[in-house]
Amino acid sequence: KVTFEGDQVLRITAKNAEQISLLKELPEQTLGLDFWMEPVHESLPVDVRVPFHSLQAVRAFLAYNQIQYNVMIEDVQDLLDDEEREMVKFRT
Amino acid sequence: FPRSTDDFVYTTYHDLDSIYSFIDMLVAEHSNLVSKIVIGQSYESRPLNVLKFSTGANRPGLWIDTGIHSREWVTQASGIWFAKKIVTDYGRDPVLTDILNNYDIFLEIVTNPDGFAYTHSSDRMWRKTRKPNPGSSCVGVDPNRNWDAGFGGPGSSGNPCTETYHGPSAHSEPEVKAIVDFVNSHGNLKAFVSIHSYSQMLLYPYGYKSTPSQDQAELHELSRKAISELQSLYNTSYRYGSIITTIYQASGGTIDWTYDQGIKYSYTFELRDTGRYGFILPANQIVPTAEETWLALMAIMEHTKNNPY
Repeated sequence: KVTFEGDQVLRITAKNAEQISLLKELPEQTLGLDFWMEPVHESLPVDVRVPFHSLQAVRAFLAYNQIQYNVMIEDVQDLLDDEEREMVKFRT
Repeated sequence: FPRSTDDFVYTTYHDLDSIYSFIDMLVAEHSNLVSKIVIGQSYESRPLNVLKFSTGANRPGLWIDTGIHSREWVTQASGIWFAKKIVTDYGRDPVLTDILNNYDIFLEIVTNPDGFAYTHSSDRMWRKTRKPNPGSSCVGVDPNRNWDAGFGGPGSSGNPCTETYHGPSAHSEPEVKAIVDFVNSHGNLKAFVSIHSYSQMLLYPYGYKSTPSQDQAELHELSRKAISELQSLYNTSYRYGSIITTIYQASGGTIDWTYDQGIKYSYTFELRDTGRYGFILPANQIVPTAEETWLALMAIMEHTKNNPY
């Protein structure tokens, strides 16, 4: 079973088309990124799940390019564990 | 397992077996109103179950599907709630009763069962189907890029390892082909709503081209009405518009194909999240999400009934 310990979901707020282009150029597969909301237009947020092993690289990239973001989900696996516990509780 | 759909727990997520059991229980409890149609099989040979709510023969139909992207769990959970809502309100709610006295409602709750089973067993973040791609180590096709509407165009990918892989050819995915065949054989669907999550949007064609649909003005006005109904409950705000102007270009999408088949009222919902949980929406938001969405669905169904074409 795939687990997501330490993975985070970042909500990125691009301020212009140039920053959207930079986000589109991120090496998605190399970094293992999972765009929950793709970089499309600065009027829409970009949500991306970042595996723990890529977090530092992605944060450095955002900081270097002065792209604003906040952490939407601190640890994806924690949230999934809650979800699972809830289901098991009702099942039992 | 609950002995009736009254005991069923709508405030938690369920696995595939539980949902299939719910479907069979609902049909057994309301056999005069509800029947189960199996429109085909998934790649891994799971039944593609569609609930048919009908009070008469040879009626025009309204289609609702949830769960075409398997990780969007709040949609399948909302589909379960919609099914119970329909049998509960028929005969009580005059608007729904009038709709069902003139139209059939078809509801496919788990449109991508292989992907959904996989989110429970192996990878909660799985989105696509589970059919292997010859020549690639990557599995699955995005079932919302596999339709014969701008198939293979910009806004979908030819790389099997991406989340928006369109597949080897239009309707290559059995889960998609089954709906295509159903729509063609039924031949009299008047509304088609495909429900996704998340990002709180109500979208209408087109996604694969920037040419406005010929019914753009009416679809836009109906969206506005539906969204204000939705927002009236919990003040959840939605954007609305055509796919290509509201989000991005997306080719091979479901409702572009259904619209091109002549089903005028073709819509896609992107349900909650309000920007905190994404696809992992807590179970305590299932019912509020389903309740508010239902108000918008009723607006679309009532408009369809009042504007026959």
